[in-house]
Formats: sequence, C-alpha cells, structure tokens
Amino acid sequence: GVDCQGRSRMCCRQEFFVDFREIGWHDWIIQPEGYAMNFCAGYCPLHVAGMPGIAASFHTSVLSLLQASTAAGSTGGGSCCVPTVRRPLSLLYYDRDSNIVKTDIPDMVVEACGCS
Amino acid sequence: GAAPRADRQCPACGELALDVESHRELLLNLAKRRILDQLRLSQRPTLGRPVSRAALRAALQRLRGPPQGPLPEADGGQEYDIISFAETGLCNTTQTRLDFHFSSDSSAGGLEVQQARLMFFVQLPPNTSCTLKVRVLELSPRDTNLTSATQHLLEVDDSGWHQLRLGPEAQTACSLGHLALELAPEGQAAWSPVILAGAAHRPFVAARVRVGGRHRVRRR
Repeated sequence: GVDCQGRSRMCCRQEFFVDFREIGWHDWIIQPEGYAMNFCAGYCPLHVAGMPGIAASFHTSVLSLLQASTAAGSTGGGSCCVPTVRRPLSLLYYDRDSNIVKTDIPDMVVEACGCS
Repeated sequence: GAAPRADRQCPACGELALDVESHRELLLNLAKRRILDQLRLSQRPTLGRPVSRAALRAALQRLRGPPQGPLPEADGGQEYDIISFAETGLCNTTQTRLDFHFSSDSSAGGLEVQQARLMFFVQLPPNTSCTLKVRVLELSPRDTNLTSATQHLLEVDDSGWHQLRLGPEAQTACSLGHLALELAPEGQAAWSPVILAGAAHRPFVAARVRVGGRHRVRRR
C-alpha cells in the first residue's frame, strides 16, 4: 500500500494518531498511549481496480488498461479505495469497577489500502 | 448513481483525501465512538476506586505466568482477560472475606466466564505449613451470604503468592457480577496464616471472559 503524502490524489492510507492523553482518556486506558485510526482515501481509476496496493507494476497497469478498454462497455460501478490489511488494537484499561481488562479488538488498525 | 454532494464526499470512493487538520474534532470523536462501540460501552468509565500502580504491577507480573491450558474453541464474541481486585471485608484472625465485582457493562450477550483463578499472598511463620479452606459464598436474593457446599482446600507451605483455580460455581458468581469468597485455616492451627491485602499484595481474581459469543448448546 501507499501512505498519503501532501495532496495525494491516488488511493492511499491516511495516517491519523489519536493520543489518549489529548482526549483525556489516559486515566482509564492503561496501555497503549494512543490509537492509530488510519483510513483509506483517494482515486481508484478503473485500470488499477483490484490492485492490492496501487504500487502496481507498469506492465500490470498496461494490461489493466487493455482489459478496461475492451470492457469499456461494461457498466461496472466505481472502484473504491479500501483497507487491504488490518490488525487488532490491544487495549489494557480500567472498567467502572476499577477492574483491569485486557482485550484485542480485531481489525481496528488499517495497515494498507488498495482499490476494490 | 448521481455524483455525491461535495459536502458529503466519501473519501474512499474517489475524492481527495480528507484534510485531516480541518476535520480533527470529527476524527477524534469518530475514534472515541469506535473504541467505545467495540468495547460495548455506552460511555467511558468513571473510575470508582483507583488501583495503585503497585497492585497493578504485581497483578500483571503474576498473569505473565504459564498459560492456563487450552480454552474451549472460540465460537464468536469478544474475549477479555479481567483482573478484579478484592474488597477485603471481614479480616479477622481466623477468617478473611474477599468480595469481587464484575461490571456487566457489556450487557450484550452477557458475560461467559471461561476460567477464573484466585491469586493471594500468604504470610507464614518460617518452617510451617497449613491447609487453607476457601469457600465460595452463595448470595441469596437479598445479598445476605449463605455459605455454599462449595469449598476448596489448599495446602500452603511457604509465604508468598498462591493461586487457586476456581470451579463452575465461582465462575457463575463472576458472570452474575459479584463473587464472595471466605478463606480460613482448616482445623485448629496454633496460629492463623495472614492473608496480606496491602497495595502490592492485594488479592485478585483473574478471569478469562467471553462476551456476545454464541453459547454452545451442549448435546447430550
């Protein structure tokens, strides 16, 4: 996948870190210190549709363009920039009875984006 | 369909990446909502009784011990490890009463306790040993305790941390939100072992809980 840089236009991963101290949650969340709520954004032209990340090789792009032109008549919907790799968020926190709770929340952190 | 309105562009389907700084508040609230939803919490917890760093450190060090054997296969639902510190009640020379509270914040699907073990620190005079009786108290509807038939005997032959794997009655009590235990020496020991309850030696129950799983129907 590709990380968004500046005014990136193609499908990429936008990093966004939430510091629990900044939002006043550091008193009840023991670990970690924050949450990387990354998200996917950007264009997905048809010829890169279906690419796991858009770092596609030139050859693949040409092949895809040919496919796209021959299938120009197809009325397929747009291709979207979506997560292709995600990992869990492990949290250690206090609940309202001051018990310590540890849990892994699946698929909470986006590691890479690609075109659907 | 029709092109989405400019103020409702979905960044995933082909529009410019969201300008993070001008949407910071929106994104922070989104992150809060997402974490609370995943933890099945309606709002962030307000802490009743703060836990000392010493108790937190001691408990986490104990939990790093050997894994507690295989768990039933995961059948959906979110798994949690919960450490519940004791509220030490009657602490007289022969009996120690320990109360543990498990909040049922995650009411969706109910708590399914898969494993629970009691961890406590005993002070013994040198070169002595004793048998400790641990009773699981059943709470009657009016929350007055009745001692139940369930009890465990535990040989204690040195000072230090000891652990006891709790049975289904205790697990059920945890699922219902309140577990009450009573520790007393078995027989007429010349002296009584001391269950420490100071900051770094606070007794606790470590439970492996699943919430929202599909409870397996046990086929006979």
